[in-house]
Amino acid sequence: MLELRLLQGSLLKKVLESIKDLVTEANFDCSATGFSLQAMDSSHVALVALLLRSEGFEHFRCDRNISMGMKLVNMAMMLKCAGNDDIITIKADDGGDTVTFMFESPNQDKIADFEMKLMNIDSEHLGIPEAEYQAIVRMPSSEFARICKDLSTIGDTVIISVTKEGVKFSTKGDIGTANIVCRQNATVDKPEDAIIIEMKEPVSLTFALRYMNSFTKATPLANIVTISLSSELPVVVEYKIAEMGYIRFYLAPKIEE
Amino acid sequence: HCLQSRISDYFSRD
Repeated sequence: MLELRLLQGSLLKKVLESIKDLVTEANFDCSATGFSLQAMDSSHVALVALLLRSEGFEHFRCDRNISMGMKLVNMAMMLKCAGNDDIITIKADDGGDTVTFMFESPNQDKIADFEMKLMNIDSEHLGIPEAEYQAIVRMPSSEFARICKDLSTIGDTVIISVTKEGVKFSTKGDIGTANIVCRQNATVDKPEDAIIIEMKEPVSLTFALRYMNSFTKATPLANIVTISLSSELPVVVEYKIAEMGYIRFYLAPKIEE
Repeated sequence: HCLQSRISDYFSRD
């Protein structure tokens, strides 16, 4: 038996909106730790890892570890039927082939349940080792989204370079080139407006902007985005989910032929 | 010219 009650149902709505175009179907895993997912896009270039910790739920009952295969567009469609202020409860029976999403309005005057068929998904789970990154950039998530959107009007790829000068986002296309440099800016009035760059060594990597733009759909989840770069690893674009966990996007770089 | 690498080039199956 599984029963997870999330007071801030809008979080789950936002999570689905941020991943449904990147990943078609995925297994949601539930254990004492929480509600999690790891999935790759169809071309295996990007990977998303989601964790919503059990402590973040108002009620969390998961009698045994369970993996539920869902088609994400269908799940997103059902969650769109929940109001932004609704409490969402996810329910499933052990060994069942359906999951139920229950939506309660804040004053309890409307209760809806939507039952969705589960599917069997053969997905490989990858081990993601803890790594030391050469550079970590923390910046307002809206600023990062703006940069990715602006650059994709010029080119298809972005070169992200971190030096002691700051972080530079560059692109090149048929009509010309673009460079956006953000300098460390820790002394702002609001901490969420700060750009903080931790650099151990300079690093420069090239990525497909199409994926970066897809990751920025998670912007409504967090004011701050953390971008971790290392020359030997996929970039990690992380959005923390208030008090609950995170959504991390991993993107394999483009490499010189 | 740049080639797109894949996640499995970096992370292996659990």
